[in-house]
Amino acid sequence: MNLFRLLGDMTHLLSIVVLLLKIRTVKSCAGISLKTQELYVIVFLTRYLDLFTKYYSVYNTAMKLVFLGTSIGIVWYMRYHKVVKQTYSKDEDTFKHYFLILLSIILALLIHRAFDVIEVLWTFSLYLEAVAILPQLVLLQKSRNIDTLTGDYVFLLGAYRALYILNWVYRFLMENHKFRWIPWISGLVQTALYADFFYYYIKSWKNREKLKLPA
Amino acid sequence: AKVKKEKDEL
Repeated sequence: MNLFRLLGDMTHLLSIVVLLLKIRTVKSCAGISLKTQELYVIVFLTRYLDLFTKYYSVYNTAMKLVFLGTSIGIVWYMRYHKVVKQTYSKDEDTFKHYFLILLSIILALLIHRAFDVIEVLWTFSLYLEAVAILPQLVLLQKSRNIDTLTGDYVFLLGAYRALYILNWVYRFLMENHKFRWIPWISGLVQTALYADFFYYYIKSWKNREKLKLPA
Repeated sequence: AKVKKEKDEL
């Protein structure tokens, strides 16, 4: 475990804490895409299939349970909590996310390291995670004013995979970890999708003004 | 060992 990896996981965890904080304290999920949250549940379910068959460390198992539990909890809040579900921006969260699932399945069936169920589903989870943020980014562009916690949530979510890329570079250079096309390309695409969000987020932070994405 | 290293990430 290197520093980049730990920072990446902590940033990812922090993004989820910020989102839960927003939903629980403000009792609102305005500006949050339920579709992106649902895609994350699928990502974790298909990536952590080895949760009960392979043991790496307490940390690894604990984090998998936390990510699974919180992502399912967030979807539950947004779908079924009597107060929160009223605040869901249903009319604006219009991205056709089933299309992303289909694309990822097809790509995982075409490009994978081994053709077995676990490996193909793991590969699917990497492809799906790379594009899972799209419904959320589209929703942000439609939102007139993005509240601070939502902006922070998306920023942290983008930052975590950027830190993972540094972790892969470190492992490749220092631990002579083998070159991994699939996670690395997926991670690069994932981080690249945040590029313009990062630009506007940092600009709004520097100019101390409200975050606004161009429509 | 290889498998262990391979999928030890989240």
